[in-house]
Amino acid sequence: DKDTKGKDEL
Amino acid sequence: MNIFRLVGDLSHLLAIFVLLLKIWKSRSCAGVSGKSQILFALVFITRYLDLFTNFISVYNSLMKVIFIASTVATVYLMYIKFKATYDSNHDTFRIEFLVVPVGGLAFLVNHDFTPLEILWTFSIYLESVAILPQLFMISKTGEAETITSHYLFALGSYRALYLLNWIYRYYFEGYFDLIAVVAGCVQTILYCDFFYLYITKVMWGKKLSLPA
Repeated sequence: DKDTKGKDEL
Repeated sequence: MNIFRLVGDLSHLLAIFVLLLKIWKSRSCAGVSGKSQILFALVFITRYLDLFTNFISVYNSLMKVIFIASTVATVYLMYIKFKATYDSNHDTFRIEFLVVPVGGLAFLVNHDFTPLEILWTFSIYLESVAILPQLFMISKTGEAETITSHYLFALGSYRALYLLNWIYRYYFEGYFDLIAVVAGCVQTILYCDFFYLYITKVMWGKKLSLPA
């Protein structure tokens, strides 16, 4: 369920 | 990026600057919990360690810098410049009772057992309870300045908007992060009592005072 784009949220 | 997250980030930015301006203009931090501000500074510092290693976008990097700088500036104003107006008698929440359990939980429940990921998880868990000293302080003083209640409304709204952002991203991007969502729900639920008072009182021009 992890987002592939890494931490893209603040 | 979607409208919920953008409005959420702007609401977060607004909250931080409303507080910073309140303290700067009134040259007083009466009614503001310095402990919550320290926790928020810790939240941003532990969350944005990838500021220099993981470039997402100009917007992302710029906001991270602004959040860290403005929160550190707020802590500076409260504990150094306007220290005389800091109400330490009412700001008595034991933040070690937050930091230690949150730190332990971040070690136990995370997506990846690496330093950066554990610090990010710690930051997410800590943010969900970082407002408690402020809410505790208001319950002790029994009231809050109107500007402080606007600050809290904007701050509480930001994570509520993030919940909508996560619903949007789940359906349109298949993005889902259980840790962020659960912590975001806890964080938003902690504001419910305040939201009720804000909407029933402050919206009608009354002062926010807790039932004694």
